[in-house]
Amino acid sequence: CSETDLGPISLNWFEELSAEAPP
Amino acid sequence: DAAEQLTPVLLDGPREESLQLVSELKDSSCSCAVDVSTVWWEAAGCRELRVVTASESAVSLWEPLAPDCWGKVYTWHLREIPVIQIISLPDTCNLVCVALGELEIGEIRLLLYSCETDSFKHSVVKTGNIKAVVGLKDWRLVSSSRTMQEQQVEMVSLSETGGSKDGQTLMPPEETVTAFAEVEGMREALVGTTAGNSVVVWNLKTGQLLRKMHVGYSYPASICHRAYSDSGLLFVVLSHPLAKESESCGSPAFRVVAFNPLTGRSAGVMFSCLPPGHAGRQYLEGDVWDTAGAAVLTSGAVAVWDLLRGWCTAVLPPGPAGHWALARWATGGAGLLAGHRDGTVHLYRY
Repeated sequence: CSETDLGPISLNWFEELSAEAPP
Repeated sequence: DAAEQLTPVLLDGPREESLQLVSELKDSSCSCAVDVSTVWWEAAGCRELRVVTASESAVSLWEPLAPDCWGKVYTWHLREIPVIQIISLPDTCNLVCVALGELEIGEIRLLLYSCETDSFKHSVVKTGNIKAVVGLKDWRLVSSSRTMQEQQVEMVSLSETGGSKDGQTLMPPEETVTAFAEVEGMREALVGTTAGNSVVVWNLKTGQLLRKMHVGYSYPASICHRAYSDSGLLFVVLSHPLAKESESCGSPAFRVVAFNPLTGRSAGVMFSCLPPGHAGRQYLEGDVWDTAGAAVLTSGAVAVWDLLRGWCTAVLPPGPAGHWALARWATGGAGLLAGHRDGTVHLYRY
């Protein structure tokens, strides 16, 4: 995870959002 | 705001010579062309790229007879409901998908050749008040449809015999979905644009709606054409048929926007604006292949852009046959198809 002008980014954004989103 | 600061660059004006006319095909029986596309077709052990043309009542398949000559192989007649568009299916063979309807899509059909019966046939895969549809890799089709009460977003897997197999319901956003684009290299990721001018992201395997990110009020009715993920950011190629002309960026036809899916924040990466002399009114329709965008302008010309540089690289002015009506990239980036309403199609190498 790293910080950019667009906020913290992650190469695994898809997996992270899938883990957080309602089923 | 970051996007507004970017200044698009025209490379010494558009150069028509970056498009080379390869061949022309003319459907003399066509009264009003509605779409053109290409499809991979395998026959007698030979796989070749064929052209598909559509009028309101017929869809025709064309094979290359010589380097600059095309012959019609077969015509599917669809007289009950008008054909609206041809839907590209990225990695299929011997299969054409079309949308039919009046003002909006009411039916999606597959047109195909059956080896078993040695005949061409067509079959219905979806009906309803369909607002948006896209063909994905691995023989998948996603569509959004509306009833009075709710919106349904659904993915179906297509079978080689023309039917639909498994389905997956996707969680609909509150706003109507206007377009879809698969996220390249991520089989289970799909993005869409909404009537409320947001970009939404789905997980196709679970049906989860992962994120909704606003595009901004400067660019109403944005349509997504292409998406890919790089370095933790989601890059989306949007077109803006109704964007306002501004002093800083002219009339943006296409934009590449980087979204951070974790925070929903975004930044414009590049504008591709209407070429000088064509500004003012916006464009009628557009198509994107890799980093190349093409659009039919209201002036009757076709313009082509390098979307990552923001350069307009070619303009096809309206010819003796009148205004251009269609501009589509051939499958695999094999060229640009530009069509007139009278059924004339020019194939250009780009």
